[in-house]
Amino acid sequence: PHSRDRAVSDKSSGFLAPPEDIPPRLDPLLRLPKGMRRGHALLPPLLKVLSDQGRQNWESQTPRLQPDSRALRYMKRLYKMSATKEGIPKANKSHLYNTVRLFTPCSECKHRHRELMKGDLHSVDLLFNLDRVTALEHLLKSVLLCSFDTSVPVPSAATCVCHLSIKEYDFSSQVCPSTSHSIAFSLHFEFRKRRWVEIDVTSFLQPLIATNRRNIHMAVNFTCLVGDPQQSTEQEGSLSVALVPPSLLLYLNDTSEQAYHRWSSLRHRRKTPARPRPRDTPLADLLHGQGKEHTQSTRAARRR
Amino acid sequence: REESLKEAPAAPPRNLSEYFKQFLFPQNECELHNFRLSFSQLKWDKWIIAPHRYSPQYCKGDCPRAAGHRYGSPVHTMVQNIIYEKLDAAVPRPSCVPAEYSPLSVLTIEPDGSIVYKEYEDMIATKCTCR
Repeated sequence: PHSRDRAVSDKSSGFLAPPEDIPPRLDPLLRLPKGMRRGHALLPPLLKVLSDQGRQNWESQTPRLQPDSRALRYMKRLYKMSATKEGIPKANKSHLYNTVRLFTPCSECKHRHRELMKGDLHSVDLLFNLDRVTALEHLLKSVLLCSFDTSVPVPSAATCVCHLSIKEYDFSSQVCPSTSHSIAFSLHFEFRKRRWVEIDVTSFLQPLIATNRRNIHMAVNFTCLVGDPQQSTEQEGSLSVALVPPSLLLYLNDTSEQAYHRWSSLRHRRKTPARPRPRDTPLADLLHGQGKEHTQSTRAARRR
Repeated sequence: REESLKEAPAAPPRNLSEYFKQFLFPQNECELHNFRLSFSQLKWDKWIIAPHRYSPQYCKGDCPRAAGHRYGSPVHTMVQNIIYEKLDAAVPRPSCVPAEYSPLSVLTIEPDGSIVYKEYEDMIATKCTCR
């Protein structure tokens, strides 16, 4: 029909350009623009299964890097807090996000971490690749997720100062990365109670993520004092607890059509009142015809 | 209704409401049906971490000739039925399709190893209509 013809003609304009991982023989209507396809993690596999080649096992065709087990444990806990067992999002007014992405530092730097870990146990050099964040996902909050390797005996409480600095690579002059801006956070927490320490870095990373930066290179330095700062504790040396390379958590509002928008479902409910108010029907307008100026003014007021 | 009463069986039916029901609504009327799948059946459980099971549901059944208010159908639905019955049988009868959906939260592993929690719109059919 007409709409299908239009889609085919759009193909020449590249709007329906066949993305790399959708089989070429799929019905042209099923090929989606990159932004929409990448944003919807479920679409490519659904389309592949629907296409005739999709009968193979989707998994075998798209090898995936295995995520960090700690990060996976954290995200499973976030899922349990945000959705029911059947996967229905909980009606939680406070959480406006409909997308949460967790990035672990990219692999090539990890072995550098190992070198670092031999030396100074408190600072790590991190490079996050944010390619999976789509243009339609707007940042609401970003958190640095720190966890400590508590396989070694740790003191009960500690007060840590965390220094963050963003590194800018000036690829033209091949010099080592310069530090564009840094910030220090002072945190007090008790190891035994917290498996994770969350550091809100939203304002710190906002400028980078707003400029659609794909790679974020930062150095994190932890200096911890043992014991509770309130009591007089002798200042011991640095805490000999290995800092596991932190992960970066982005709370996002996906503005694409396929994403679930709480506010629109709330608004939708408000918009469809239980029964139309009598004065809203055309008949009501006729009945009130004599007070024309009155009706017109209320109508204008309602329109405003 | 008079015609159908003339054909009514002599013996008075035991259950009047059941008896009249057969005249009022089609037997397999358009309604929501349960369907439950697990992502392991599609071999997707390696990258879809949660939920383990997903119930998309579906709509199936015949639409009564006068769909009207019962399904929230627009007047167009009855017009389409009249076209099918009186004018051109090539025009399809109204279909039983979902009218409302609810969202689904999914936890997946991306190809680069990052983990994403996403809430998708329109993933579970919750109400059917005739259109």
